[in-house]
Amino acid sequence: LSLQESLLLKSLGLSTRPSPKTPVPVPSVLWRIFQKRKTLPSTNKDLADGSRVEEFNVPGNIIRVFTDQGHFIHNGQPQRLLCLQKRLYFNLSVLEESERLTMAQLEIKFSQNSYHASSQGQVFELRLYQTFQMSLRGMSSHEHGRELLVEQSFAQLHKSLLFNLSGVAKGWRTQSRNLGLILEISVSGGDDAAAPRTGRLQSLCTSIDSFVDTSLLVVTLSPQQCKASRRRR
Amino acid sequence: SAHYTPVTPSNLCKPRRLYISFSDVGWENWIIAPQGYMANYCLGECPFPLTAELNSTNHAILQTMVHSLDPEGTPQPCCVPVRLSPISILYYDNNDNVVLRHYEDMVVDECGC
Repeated sequence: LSLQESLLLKSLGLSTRPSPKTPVPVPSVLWRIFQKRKTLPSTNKDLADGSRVEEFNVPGNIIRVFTDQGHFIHNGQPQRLLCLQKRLYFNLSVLEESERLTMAQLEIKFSQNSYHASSQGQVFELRLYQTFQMSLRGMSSHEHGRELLVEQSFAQLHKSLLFNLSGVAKGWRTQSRNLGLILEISVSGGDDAAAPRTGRLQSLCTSIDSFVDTSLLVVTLSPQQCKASRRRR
Repeated sequence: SAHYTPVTPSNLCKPRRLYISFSDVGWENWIIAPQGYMANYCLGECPFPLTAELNSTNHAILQTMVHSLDPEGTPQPCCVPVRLSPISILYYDNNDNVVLRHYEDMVVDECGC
């Protein structure tokens, strides 16, 4: 890097020139916010509070969307009513120490608003577990190393589901404590429902096949980039 | 007695156009948007007497007066940004995450002495 470039990058809060490997599509939420700010008249820009993200009503001047680096968990034969089990992992180590995390929102996306005839009215259950110290004393099964964060039922009508994980994400800033989450989506069968035959289960899980991916939107406030209160003339 | 040299208006202190192109500095593969922006800069004279549109401080008025009396000893006041506005940049970081970052004071809107 030339000296000028490294100084310019430093003024932009970057230590090196980023080199993306497999750029992902730009999340529409970021594109919308970017376009809205770009079209603000300069007088409004001056008045707008650059240290607050009004779209989420939280302090912040950096918004990142982290791609999920987790993987699907396959347990051979489908378990009782389970349609999907996936490990989620978001690497928050890119956050600078001086940045204050003010919001973290998990988005679970499906490829379309799904009104599958086969699953019309079908209710699913979603569980999110936080995993922690997996095998301190050689525990082989990681079942014991998880804590239920969210449990809710839903009828798969919407394109995405949003969950506020601000508290959990703050803990992930310490990389050793960031062991990700486990997402489970199962057919809501209630306690007394007998496990459907495998074929039937697979047809009930069809609409969950429209599951696309998960991402984590994180808002942070970097004090360096806050406007020094400058006395107006 | 102060000597007074009329200044053509075009070289008075004001914003000058400066377009920063990110592709010119080879940043086009990690900056998603904008591809560049008008940063502008301040350039021009702060002559005696300072007129209102030159956005001058009281000290600048004083300095131009002294400069008019002793041009060799005291320079003219500087022409500097007095109103700036922010920009937001959308880019990929090293982990392929998409980042929208807000930067204060990146565009010169007004200059003053």
